[in-house]
Amino acid sequence: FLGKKEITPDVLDELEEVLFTSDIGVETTQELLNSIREKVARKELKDTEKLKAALRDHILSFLDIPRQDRPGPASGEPLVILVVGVNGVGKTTTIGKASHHFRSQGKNVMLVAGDTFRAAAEEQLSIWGERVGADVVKQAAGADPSAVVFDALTAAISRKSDVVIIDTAGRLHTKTNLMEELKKIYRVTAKRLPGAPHEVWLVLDATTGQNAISQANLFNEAIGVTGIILTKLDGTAKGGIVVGISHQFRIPIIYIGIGEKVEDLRPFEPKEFVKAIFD
Amino acid sequence: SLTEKLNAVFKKVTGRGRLSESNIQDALKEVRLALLEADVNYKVVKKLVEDIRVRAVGQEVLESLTPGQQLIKIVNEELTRLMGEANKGLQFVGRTPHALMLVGLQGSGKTTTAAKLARHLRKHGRQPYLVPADIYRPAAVDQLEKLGAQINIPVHPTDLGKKPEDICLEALSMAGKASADVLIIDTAGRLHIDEGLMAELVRIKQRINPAEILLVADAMTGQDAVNVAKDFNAALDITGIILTKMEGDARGGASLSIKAVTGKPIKFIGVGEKIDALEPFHPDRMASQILG
Ligand SMILES: Nc1nc2c(ncn2[C@@H]2O[C@H](COP(=O)(O)OP(=O)(O)OP(=O)(O)O)[C@@H](O)[C@H]2O)c(=O)[nH]1
Ligand SMILES: Nc1nc2c(ncn2[C@@H]2O[C@H](COP(=O)(O)OP(=O)(O)OP(=O)(O)O)[C@@H](O)[C@H]2O)c(=O)[nH]1
Ligand SMILES: [Mg+2]
Ligand SMILES: [Mg+2]
Repeated sequence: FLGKKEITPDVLDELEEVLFTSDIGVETTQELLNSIREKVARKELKDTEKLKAALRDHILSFLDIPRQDRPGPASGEPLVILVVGVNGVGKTTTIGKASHHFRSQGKNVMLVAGDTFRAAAEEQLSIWGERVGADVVKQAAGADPSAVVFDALTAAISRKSDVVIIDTAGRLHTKTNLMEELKKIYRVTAKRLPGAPHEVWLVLDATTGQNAISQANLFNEAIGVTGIILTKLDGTAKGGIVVGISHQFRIPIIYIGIGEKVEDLRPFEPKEFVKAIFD
Repeated sequence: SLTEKLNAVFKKVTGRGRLSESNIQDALKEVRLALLEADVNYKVVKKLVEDIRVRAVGQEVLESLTPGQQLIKIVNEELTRLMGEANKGLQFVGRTPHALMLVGLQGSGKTTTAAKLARHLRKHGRQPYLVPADIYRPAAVDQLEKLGAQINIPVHPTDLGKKPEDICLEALSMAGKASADVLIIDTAGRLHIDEGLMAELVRIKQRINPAEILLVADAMTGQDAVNVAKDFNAALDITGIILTKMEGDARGGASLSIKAVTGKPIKFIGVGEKIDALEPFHPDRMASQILG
């Protein structure tokens, strides 16, 4: 039969290579292949097409994590989104794109320049604010980010903004003092507006390898992550790291970044994502 | 750790006088998994494990070592050999001003590294001139200007209306007026598969004939590192690599993949966000970091 190849060890080796080279990682790959091997041993899978389909379905089940059922903002209060992640992954650019999306829904958006450390971080966010028609609240470089956030939320509440997106400085998850600073930003946000931040987006770069697991673990442990944004999928990296992360930490992937322009943000489509791994 | 895993594997094996084909089979599986977990590229791992196997089989286990330690010793030596000899640093030949070009994917750390290199070069007696050649990213020129101001290094007054290759050519002639002897060119982040932007880098190279073209790569990069490095090297014949964000807990296997596929030396590592966080690359330290 055409396409109904018998399952040989070579076939499993080939699939293992596909999974590894997509950055799915050792542990998750072994988990996926072990479940496939069991099915083969029980004669539940008789040819390679069925085997690939079973593998794809298993990966899809790892990605099938529902969004948290957290209470949204009360009426008249802004939706507050805190954006976090390590250096250079695309937080500020993603915020620009997300603001554009909210603006196209007719919403008033306020951006908070919570990165008071990196050179020209506020300028970068301001340019995005201008591009999409969002207010940008910033203070002098070197200001305490928690103070900027506190003041911005006060302004957002009085201006009746619909959405507030807080940009934070890139930080390695292993830097305790920076993670403490992030926890403080979180506490101050919640103090100023009980229930906020309603969403915490962890931005992950699709070119990242297994270190993404450590990133997700520590950011989640520190402040709780409600969604993952996977950027730079327009490159050649497959972003397979999110498979294990989504599954292990029960965090859904909500958007993907596919470029540097304002419209390059798409809702995450698991079937398309899995198909791209096998292409 | 890998040493513990290998010791556990060898405990089950009798006859500890020599590493044999059969007793290192399971051990090599552990080595393979450790390298993959460290983000070394799949194909690079395959070749490396085979090289280790060939070296290990028939080797006598030294009196002072366990078979696991003996194998680790071989793995370490193979990794260090692949990582290359201790680097010779930046090579500037010919008339001044020399140009140094930084290239790489979006967000890898080029702009920050440009400032770090400027500080490093001045500390070693040179007169750097920073050139912002990224006309696309919002506030990219601002970013390099602010960094230059922090360390009192002149920054070329880039006109956003000009093409990067023309900006660089202008900077080359202005460098003399700033009595600078080395230009550090910060280019825009780009995908290795973006033909138009890769062609832009080739044009810059042709215009200013840089002494060094350094690929700035993120230490946490996964399997994709080989694709990126291969394409940048094919287009530009890079002279070296700088690995950034090395002070985190990334195992840094991308370093091995990049070295294996380009053959080019890793010259520096970025070890922090501050301008003084730049260190020369040590291949033996990298090998032990990869092994965890
Ligand atoms: N190709 C591509 N580039 C992206 C994407 N998202 C962001 N970038 C680029 O990645 C680079 C870094 O983006 P930033 O938004 O500055 O990243 P960041 O996380 O805010 O960086 P820090 O604040 O310095 O930690 C920029 O050049 C962006 O244009 C994407 O989806 N695709
Ligand atoms: N922790 C750490 N962060 C670094 C290091 N080098 C650069 N960064 C940070 O990485 C982020 C991105 O750095 P940039 O210099 O903007 O990167 P880039 O390659 O110029 O980015 P694009 O121009 O958008 O392609 C910033 O937050 C830097 O502070 C490093 O060695 N360690
Ligand atoms: Mg940012
Ligand atoms: Mg830059």
